[in-house]
Amino acid sequence: MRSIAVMNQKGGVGKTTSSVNLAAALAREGRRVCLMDLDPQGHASFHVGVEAGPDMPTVYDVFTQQTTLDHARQLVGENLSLIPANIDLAATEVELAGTQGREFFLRNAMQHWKEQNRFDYVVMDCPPSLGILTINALTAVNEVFIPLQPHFFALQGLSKLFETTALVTRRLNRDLRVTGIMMCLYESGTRLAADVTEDLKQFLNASDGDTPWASAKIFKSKVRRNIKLAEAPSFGQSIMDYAPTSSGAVDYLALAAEVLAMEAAM
Amino acid sequence: MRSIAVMNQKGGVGKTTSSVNLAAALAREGRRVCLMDLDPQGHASFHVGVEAGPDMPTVYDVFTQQTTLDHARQLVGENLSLIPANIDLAATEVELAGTQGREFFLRNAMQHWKEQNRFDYVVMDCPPSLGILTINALTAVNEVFIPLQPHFFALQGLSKLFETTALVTRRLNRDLRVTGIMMCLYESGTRLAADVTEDLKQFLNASDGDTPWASAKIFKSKVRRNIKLAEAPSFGQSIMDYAPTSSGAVDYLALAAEVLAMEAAM
Ligand SMILES: Nc1ncnc2c1ncn2[C@@H]1O[C@H](COP(=O)(O)OP(=O)(O)OP(=O)(O)O)[C@@H](O)[C@H]1O
Ligand SMILES: Nc1ncnc2c1ncn2[C@@H]1O[C@H](COP(=O)(O)OP(=O)(O)OP(=O)(O)O)[C@@H](O)[C@H]1O
Ligand SMILES: [Mg+2]
Ligand SMILES: [Mg+2]
Repeated sequence: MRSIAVMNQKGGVGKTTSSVNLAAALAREGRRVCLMDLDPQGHASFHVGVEAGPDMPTVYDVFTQQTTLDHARQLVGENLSLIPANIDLAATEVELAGTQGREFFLRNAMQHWKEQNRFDYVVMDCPPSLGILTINALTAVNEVFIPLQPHFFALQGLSKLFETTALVTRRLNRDLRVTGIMMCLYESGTRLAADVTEDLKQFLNASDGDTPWASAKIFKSKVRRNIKLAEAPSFGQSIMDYAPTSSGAVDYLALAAEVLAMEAAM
Repeated sequence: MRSIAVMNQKGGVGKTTSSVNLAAALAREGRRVCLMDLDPQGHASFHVGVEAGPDMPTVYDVFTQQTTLDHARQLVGENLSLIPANIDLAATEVELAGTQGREFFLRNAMQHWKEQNRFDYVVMDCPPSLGILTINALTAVNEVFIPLQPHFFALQGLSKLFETTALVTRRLNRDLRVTGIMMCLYESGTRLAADVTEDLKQFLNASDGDTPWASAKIFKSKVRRNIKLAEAPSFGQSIMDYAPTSSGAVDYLALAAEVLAMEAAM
């Protein structure tokens, strides 16, 4: 079972768009996928047609140990399940503060899924912060995918992100690796996108071999800016359902193909 | 002296780009402007050519009462001053926790500027959060400008923002009003941008007359997506200096003209 945290503390860089569309594309290819919404804004849930009202079990109830992941799981498409989130999750940071073992609640809740190989892929949409929700994702997964908008300050945020990942790898989860970087909101033909992508490559090449991002692959498929990707959430559909011939669908299918190709080496 | 907090807790919606370019455009029109960087990322500072190293006084030193705003102020252009920020500011949230009167440190530091009409405009670039830094901006200013990207979830974030503003107005700063909403990263010709803008108008029209956003004006000038705006920060220049004939420069100059036109009614 591959477990992937889609994270970047910078806001609006494509975490949710990538989590949802990658999960949907992998499910389309026949993999058993569970999309997990870890953002109190509940955007990933909304994006697949789910608005979690007060009676619906959510990932918050898993954190407070009032329910299990299996009970919170909903089927949202063929081969595609969702663990929804809503604004209740905003309380988690405060409620878990100081609690012993608070970094591992999600990992513990997922343990039986790993043992039973319950899914082929678990994809976690992280909120734009490095707080307790993101830390729970990082201790629960083996892989991190980082969506990056190739704009000027992208690499400044990346350093901070890598720092946090290194800390978690050293102290809380020895299996954690940054395995993929997804270029999102890519403005083709602009020098800025090309320059930042080049800077990113050099940054990675200069990294030590023993860092958790040493073997991070920059996916060749760049997700180009496409208004269809911004429209899809309002219809509660993945881009593959909403606009199957759009460049957004083409790009996320190509990204999914690269993600599947990694399996051979695992 | 008009004091304006440029705020939106959502990341990457144009706060910094708007703070910097609006401040620069107003200065270009002869107004005495002070741009204040309230984000530990220091993007506004970088955007006007300032990288605050350990020896440079920053807004953090003002919060810790080790220096005054006058001492931290740097001239960065004709009629344009800056109060810089750097990563030190990240400590403020933790350091001020529980301190009596922590919501008013900035207001107190600015009091003499108001009395002396030291500037025509103070423009504050807020971080993407509703924490103590943003609260300090809200208690220190009379006006809030909200940059908004017309994408699907924009209004969800706006409700939360208005809630916070209402709370501050009721309890901490009776003079606070949301006076402007700036449409940023506007993709002309798309239905999504038109639909969200229309939803926003209806949302405001439906608001009670006694809310702090009742008279919020949606600026007619929309800031269109323009790669030049994303390139300018890397040169430490406003868009007016970097690419004076670009649509980015045209749009921010038009926005500044609307902001100046508000003076007549104040
Ligand atoms: N390639 C793209 N082309 C056009 N719009 C896009 C693209 N990718 C994402 N968007 C839109 O940009 C906005 C931000 O994307 P998204 O919500 O995926 O980012 P995020 O990193 O999850 O944000 P947050 O930090 O708030 O969780 C959304 O409105 C989304 O629909
Ligand atoms: N109209 C525009 N056209 C093209 N790029 C833009 C435009 N406005 C902003 N950008 C770019 O989009 C990114 C986000 O903008 P900006 O930094 O101003 O947002 P922000 O709200 O300040 O973000 P944060 O929440 O991180 O402080 C930046 O790389 C910026 O250069
Ligand atoms: Mg998101
Ligand atoms: Mg900013």
